[in-house]
Amino acid sequence: SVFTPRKLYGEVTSPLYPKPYPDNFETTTVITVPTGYRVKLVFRQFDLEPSEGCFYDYVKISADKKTLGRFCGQLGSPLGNPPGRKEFMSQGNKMLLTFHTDFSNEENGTIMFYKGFLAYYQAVDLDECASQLNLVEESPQPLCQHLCHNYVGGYFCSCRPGYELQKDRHSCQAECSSELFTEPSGYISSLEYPRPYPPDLRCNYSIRVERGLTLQLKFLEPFEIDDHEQVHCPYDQLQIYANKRNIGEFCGKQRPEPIDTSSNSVDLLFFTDESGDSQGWKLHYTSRIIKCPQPKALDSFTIIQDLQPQYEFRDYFIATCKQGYQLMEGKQALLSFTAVCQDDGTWHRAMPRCKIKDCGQPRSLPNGAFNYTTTTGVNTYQARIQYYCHEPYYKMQTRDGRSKSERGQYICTAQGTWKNELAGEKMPRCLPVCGKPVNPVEQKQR
Amino acid sequence: IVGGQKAKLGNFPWQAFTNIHGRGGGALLGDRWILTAAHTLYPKEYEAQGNATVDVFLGHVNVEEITKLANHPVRRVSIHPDYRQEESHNFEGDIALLELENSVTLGPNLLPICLPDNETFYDQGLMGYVSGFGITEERLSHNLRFVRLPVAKREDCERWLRKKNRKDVFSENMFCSGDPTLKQDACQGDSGGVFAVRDEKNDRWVATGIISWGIGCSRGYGFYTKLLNYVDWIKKEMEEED
Repeated sequence: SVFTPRKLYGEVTSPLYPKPYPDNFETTTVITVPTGYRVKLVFRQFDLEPSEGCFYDYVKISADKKTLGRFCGQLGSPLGNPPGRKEFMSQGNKMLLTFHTDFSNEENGTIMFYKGFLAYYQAVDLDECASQLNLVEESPQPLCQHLCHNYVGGYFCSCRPGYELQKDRHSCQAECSSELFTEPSGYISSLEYPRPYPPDLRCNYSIRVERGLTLQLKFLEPFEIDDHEQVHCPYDQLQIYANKRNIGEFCGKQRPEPIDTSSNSVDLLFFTDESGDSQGWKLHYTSRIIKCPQPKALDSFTIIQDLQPQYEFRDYFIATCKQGYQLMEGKQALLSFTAVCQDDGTWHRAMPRCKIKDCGQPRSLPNGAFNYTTTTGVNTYQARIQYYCHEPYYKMQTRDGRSKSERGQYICTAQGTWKNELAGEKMPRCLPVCGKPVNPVEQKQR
Repeated sequence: IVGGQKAKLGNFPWQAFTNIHGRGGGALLGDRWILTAAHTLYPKEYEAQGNATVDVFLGHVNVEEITKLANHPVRRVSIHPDYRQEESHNFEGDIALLELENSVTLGPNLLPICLPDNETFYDQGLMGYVSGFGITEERLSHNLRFVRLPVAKREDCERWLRKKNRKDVFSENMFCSGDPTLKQDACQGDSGGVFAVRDEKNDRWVATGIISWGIGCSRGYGFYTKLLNYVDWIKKEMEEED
């Protein structure tokens, strides 16, 4: 036998090709391509002594323990069996080509010369998975226990969700101890549902959705977990946790009512014992965005800016006060206020109040005083006072033709300070009056 | 004050009583400035022996009472740059300002006097009042006294000085008042007080001069620092706030 190198393509010829091949010759060429490929063979030249049943000279092709044909003659000859353009394929990665010649090549006493043959072969990907389908029909032992995936030159197996590929890279075993679901909605079921679930399961299905969402669970029919009439879930059970807090343990044939978990983090633990024949369970989970209560002002002076019809997680609102009022959080005065809707549906800080601005006791005026033109002693927003100087010894300094009453009038402003319309916060001044004695010298005697 | 009379409370509410190198006078400007004569602080023919204490009293016409009303501490003393202590016959620039540590509270017995704003206050014969706690007919006065004197004619005062062969400087920054025929005058202890004129037009009293110097008392004319010529300096020193 002659072995070809294990290559993806090549050619095989008769001895001395294209010169006439020798008599009394037999050789078998073993064509081998890499594993995962099949062999495809095509003849480009074929010129062998023709004979009835290819009895004298012939080429025999075999693969997979089967003979694919025995060939002789040439195209157009009435005798023999030339292969023509036929493509020969092996199932495996090996093909045998046997070339046989007898002691002479004569026709009616005339010595004939035949060139022999030239054949090309190439490796063609073997779809192992397809062959598995065929094999399934023929054999109860498939290549992959669950799923088969072909690729050029090979294949690999995988398992259905909840199962793990074993070291033999073929078989699958239930493994559902850390199943994670992060889509906002979806379905989760016990293994093989609605067919009976496997024994000895320790499954953990975790649903984790974004903060600000809350999960709802709705079980579908059929719902069946091994149960006992007197003892609560002694064999198999489905436990549900929301935010690490147990919210229920279920078994039996009565599906649980829809559950609003009020959480974005849910864990389903499913334990089974070594026996049982229940159909299992399936649920549809959905998530709903968390809403905060509508913000409501605590007094008529608070303004909620751009009030929205509803507020969801991460939404915020800004509260301000009407002019002349001060934002207060407890006893703390605030410059601004923003509250953010939290992932538990509450506002991160309580609604503030607006307290009227207090300008405080007006500053005392050296050599003068003030009186209230609004309610005495009230120093809140829009209160008014009038400063005056102690006349006749002092007079109020004025400018630009303003009267002393204009200069002395101060209003408690929205900023919480006493201000004069023109001078702002600057205090008026009481200037000494010169040369005006109350009791000037007087001489009567003439 | 010679030939005058006792003042009543409130007649001259600007009058200050000073005690520096002896008794002196002054006038209140605003509510924290005392106008006085430079020579009350730096007397002529006096050899300085350290800084004298400056006592300032305000608000009464009786020496005993006014000193009971407490001394007003002085923050700063400002002497006019033209004043020459060493020139005994030259009272040029005899003007000074005392800035009080604290403003005083004005009232009927304590009021400032105004400053002049034109030359009409120096018209010959214009009557003014001179007041002080100085000596009166060789006696120290216990009360504020005043005398009414006319602004004298400059030429008369110059002639009177020449006649007396005096070389004392009588500059344009001074004016004189009184009359050799009158037995009325200011005297020692009155220096620094002001020559006050009633401004009828504006219904106010104006200080036109500072009692400065004279030859004896009540035997001729008295000489005064002409305040109109120093108003700018005074205002600058007081840094009048708007």
